[in-house]
Amino acid sequence: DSCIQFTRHASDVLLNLNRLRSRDILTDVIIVVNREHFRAHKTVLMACSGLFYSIFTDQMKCNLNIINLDPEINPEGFQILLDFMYTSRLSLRETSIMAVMNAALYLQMEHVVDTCQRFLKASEE
Amino acid sequence: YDGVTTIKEMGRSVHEIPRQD
Repeated sequence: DSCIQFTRHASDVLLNLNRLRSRDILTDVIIVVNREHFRAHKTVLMACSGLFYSIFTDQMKCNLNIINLDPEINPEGFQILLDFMYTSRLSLRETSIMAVMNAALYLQMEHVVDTCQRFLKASEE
Repeated sequence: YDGVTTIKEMGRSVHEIPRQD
């Protein structure tokens, strides 16, 4: 017996999901962050964020298709995290890293928070 | 897949969805 492992399958599928997002195909939720709107797929959001997982597994909330985030969350920080969810690449700039970390904490994306903290610490050193 | 020979395929695994139709 043998099997073939396609080593780039995860990135090929993720690229296709991002193409679907950019063409607004089968997106099923709008995330509102301080009046800015971001369309996305609930399944991708809940696969990446503890907060979205708890929202979309809650019988009372799973059919919501507009979600307003806490007004404290910065739209740019959220946008960077949304792009990360669909590309695995997290854009880190001096001017936005705190907004990204704050949004990641709120979205319960602990691994991103830890990585940002290590990046910050390393850049201070 | 214990005990099964795994052959790694580095090429594309699925079709690529175009940026637009």
